[in-house]
Amino acid sequence: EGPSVRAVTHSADEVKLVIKGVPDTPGVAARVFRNLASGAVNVDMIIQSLKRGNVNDIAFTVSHEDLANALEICNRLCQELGAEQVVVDDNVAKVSVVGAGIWQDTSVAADVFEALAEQGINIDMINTSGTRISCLIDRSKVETAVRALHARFGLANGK
Amino acid sequence: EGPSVRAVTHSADEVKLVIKGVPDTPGVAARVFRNLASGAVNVDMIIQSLKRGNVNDIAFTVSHEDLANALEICNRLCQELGAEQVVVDDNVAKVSVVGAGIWQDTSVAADVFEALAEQGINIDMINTSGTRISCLIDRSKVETAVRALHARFGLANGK
Ligand SMILES: C[C@@H](O)[C@H](N)C(=O)O
Ligand SMILES: C[C@@H](O)[C@H](N)C(=O)O
Repeated sequence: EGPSVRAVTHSADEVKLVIKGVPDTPGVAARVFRNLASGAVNVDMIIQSLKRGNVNDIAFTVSHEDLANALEICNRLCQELGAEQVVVDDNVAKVSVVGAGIWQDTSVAADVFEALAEQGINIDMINTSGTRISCLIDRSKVETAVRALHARFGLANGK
Repeated sequence: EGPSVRAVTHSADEVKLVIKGVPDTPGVAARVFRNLASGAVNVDMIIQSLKRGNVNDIAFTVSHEDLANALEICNRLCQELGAEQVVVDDNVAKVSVVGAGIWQDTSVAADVFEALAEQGINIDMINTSGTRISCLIDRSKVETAVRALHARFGLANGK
């Protein structure tokens, strides 16, 4: 039985935060998320990709409710860690395609990215697990994206 | 009911591939993964974080079996897209902590990262979803990591 896309979900209550240029040494991610946990910040996605030299960027998303708290903590950590800067992006929304066995077939990911590209939507961040492909896109495009993904996977555009 | 960590999983059959410096324009991710899908490459994690100027890095992991295929496709795409280079890292392993409701509590992520940091393990990449926190680490550290995560979450170190 192949992969089956079950649903498309989306959330506009996402603000992207990135602490750019943190030291790429053991304990840094632990310190960042322990501070956020102690500050009662609820984190949604966490994304860390390829390092650059001996630094890396730690990106994550939070709700609008937690943004002020998160920003204060990140700015303090940025100084303590000697990181480059904190980037905040409040123009993003998350769209996700969910289903069992998605990981089994790379063409599901290709379908998701093509459905967005055909609408001229730029993909800002990508994060996948075995049953979910999530993309951060421009918030103004989320309705278009959800409709395009529903159409691509033959799902009723549940209102 | 709070989050509950159910299991620790790991896989050493992961090779990290990154196409560095692809144009950050609609359609690029679609083209990369359509090519990989057509080339019968089975992709595990896909990670894309903050762009740099108007380029970005697209990172993903494949099994050893698919590496040669994936590399050939990436090298061709790198040229066609005018990207910077293709990075291959065959020293990585993935460790994941899985459980319902993990997303509800940032301290689970902090616990995962601290358990690795206490063993002196550097976290190479991070990718999370609502029920899973995955880290790419040095393959030589995977046994230590799995034991440390089992201990941290009070799970029997199932052989
Ligand atoms: C950058 C950060 O993730 C670091 N590599 C760590 O292990 O904490
Ligand atoms: C970099 C790549 O993801 C590009 N932003 C796209 O939408 O395809």
